[in-house]
Amino acid sequence: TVGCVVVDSQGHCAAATSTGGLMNKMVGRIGDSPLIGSGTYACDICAVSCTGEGEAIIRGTLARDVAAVMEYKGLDLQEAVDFVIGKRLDKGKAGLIAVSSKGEVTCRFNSVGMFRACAAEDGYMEVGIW
Amino acid sequence: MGGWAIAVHGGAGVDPNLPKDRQEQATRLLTRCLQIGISALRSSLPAIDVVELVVRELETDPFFNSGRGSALTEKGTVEMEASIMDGADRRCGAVSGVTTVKNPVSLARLVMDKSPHSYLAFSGAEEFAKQMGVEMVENDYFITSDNVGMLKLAKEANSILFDYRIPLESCGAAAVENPPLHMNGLPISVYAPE
Repeated sequence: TVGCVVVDSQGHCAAATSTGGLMNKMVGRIGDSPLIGSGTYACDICAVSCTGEGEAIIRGTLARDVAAVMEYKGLDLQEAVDFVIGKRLDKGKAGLIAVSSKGEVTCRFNSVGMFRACAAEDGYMEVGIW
Repeated sequence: MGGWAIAVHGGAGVDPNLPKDRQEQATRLLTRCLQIGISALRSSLPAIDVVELVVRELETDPFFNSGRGSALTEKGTVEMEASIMDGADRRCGAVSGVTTVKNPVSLARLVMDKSPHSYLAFSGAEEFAKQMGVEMVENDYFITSDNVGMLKLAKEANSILFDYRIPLESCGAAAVENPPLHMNGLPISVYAPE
């Protein structure tokens, strides 16, 4: 699975996710990536793209949950991402990338690693696997 | 306002024994795609255009599990899916079960922009793709020899796997000698990193 999340200079957020799914999957299997709210979500607060065990991400409505806890619990982006990965994955392994309308960017995963790269206008840049 | 920001991912659940050269290949690809996004943001492209642009690039490179290089179904074919969402007005588009569309994320964008719906799947998505005139290819364009090998392994293990590419020395007998981490009930060594 691959994904991208962006907040532009106007503060508008967007997210996109694309995948081939699981190796040896049944024909017709649909995972989390095309399900808005599970693998992908964006609103006026943040944008999120998820990857990992699709069925666990679906059960946890992971992408939407990040936005929901920011909106209803008042958490900032990092707190929301930590909460969702820590509490909402139901023993599944997954990761996500997220940006906020304030220009924050973060990623979090509970798997062994996640291929990711982040950058911000203030010069921050990180590329990592582990 | 905090300025622009961007993040890109190529999948989770990486084999801890991924060879150095594969790690370097992955980081080079991620860096290249990140730079494409950064250039687009510096050119004041809106967020929705930037995410589509970057994911198209990731779909075209066969390294990760999307577009070319996608995981295979039990029948050895490719079925892809993608979604895109614009946070400004929460418009969204998604496709599933696409088999001949070169860039599924762009088809998802067209569902969002040019159809009255949010999600199209299988034959309906393919028909919409033809109507929209997107670039279409044969299904075998997306199939790589690495993935044919991984499907064979998966069938031998009688399992459904995350599509992660692994070095051969990290599976089979070598994996048995060093008790593996587990994910989804299966040893991490049978997963190939994306």
